[in-house]
Amino acid sequence: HSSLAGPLLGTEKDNRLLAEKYLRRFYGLPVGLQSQKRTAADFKSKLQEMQRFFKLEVTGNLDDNTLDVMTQARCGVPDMGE
Amino acid sequence: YNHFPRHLKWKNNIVTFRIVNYTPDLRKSDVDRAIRTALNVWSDATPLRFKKLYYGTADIMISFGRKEHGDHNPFDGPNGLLAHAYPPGQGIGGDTHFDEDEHWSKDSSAYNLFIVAAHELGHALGMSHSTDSGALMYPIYSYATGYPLAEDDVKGIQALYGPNPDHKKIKPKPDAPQKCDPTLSFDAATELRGETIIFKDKFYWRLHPQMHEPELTLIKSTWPSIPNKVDAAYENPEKDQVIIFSGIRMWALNGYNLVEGYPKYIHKLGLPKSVRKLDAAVHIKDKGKTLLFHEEEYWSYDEASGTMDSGYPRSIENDFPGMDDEVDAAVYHYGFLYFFHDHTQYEYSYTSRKVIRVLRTNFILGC
Repeated sequence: HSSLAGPLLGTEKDNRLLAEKYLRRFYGLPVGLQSQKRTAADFKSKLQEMQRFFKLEVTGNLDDNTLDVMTQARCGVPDMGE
Repeated sequence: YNHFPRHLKWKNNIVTFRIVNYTPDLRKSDVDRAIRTALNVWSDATPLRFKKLYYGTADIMISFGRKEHGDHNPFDGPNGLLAHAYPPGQGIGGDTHFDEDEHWSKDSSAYNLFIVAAHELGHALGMSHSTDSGALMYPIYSYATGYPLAEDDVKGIQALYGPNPDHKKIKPKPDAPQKCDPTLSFDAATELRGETIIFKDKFYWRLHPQMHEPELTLIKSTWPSIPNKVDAAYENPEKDQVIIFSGIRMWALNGYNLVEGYPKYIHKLGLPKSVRKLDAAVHIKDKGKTLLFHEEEYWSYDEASGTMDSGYPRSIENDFPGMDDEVDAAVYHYGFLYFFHDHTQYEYSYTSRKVIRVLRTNFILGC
């Protein structure tokens, strides 16, 4: 536990799923059936919120720094919203 | 800092708590102590007082559970989610749950129960997550020793409940340094396996050539065995070690681990006993020498022979024309020495023996 290294990152699909799960839990990413366009827009917006919170570069893209933060041990309380 | 929506808080300053069950990872007395100490951290800063119940329903019900544990907010096995708590309110409000699939400890060997409990109890009192990476209410776990609340946490909890009327003195941790503060100065800098590490107060920035943003972390959460304040540091790549200086002692680190036999006194290097701390240190890989800076002078240490070169100390100003007379931190890259003093950075060419660029210190952090 002196190391904060997270698990090895997987494929692009694995990373996307990890990010969606993270954003749903901590940033209120909407769940359920929506248009692809709407889903992509929501994902990008929530990702930017998360990047802003952690003072990462706010791109809306799932880069390595962002994924690194998402794999770190943390509190289960959402960062945003009720 | 942040609060929950509607600034939820306990209406009464006397808040009850009950420890419903215990983790087998620690003795019962250790769990009791961790929880009580975590509560004291918040009561020291506010008018809140905590009363322990041994049966029935308390405001804050504390328990250990794994996966789905009754609140439809399941944990996830080892690592990942460590714990959660609910904001003040009736029923589940204030309740605090720890993931029993984690290994809990009272030191840095596993997830420290006191640190996580102090964070979660902050939620139970109305604190949401902070964006300040030095604050206790920052969502990501990090180990640290000393007083756990930062100024940010104190401001946040006192915004809800006011200060402690007994005016008990609390000394909060400083907020995280701001990388784009134009007056920023560094404590120390070193290379580490291809990355640049910059020390400032209790924190360090990690810069990687492929990372756009520097990463800010508490020193203790990576290296629990070195002090919170670093005076100087350098990497010896041949030994794959980073040497950290603080006061009259030095530590050798190999990755995360302390090298056996350390800490040692800096005078073992051959420095006079009158030197009580170093200002900066830098290893010149091409020559196998380490330069050690103290006030207006510097020494040259030969790593191969383990001795100081003769003819030292020498004057910084004389030997590095264009530089200030003192140094806070220094790094060496491809024939260039980067000296940092106050909020100015000097790029010094070893070949042409002169300063060729003067920049702001935080230019290296992308500002």
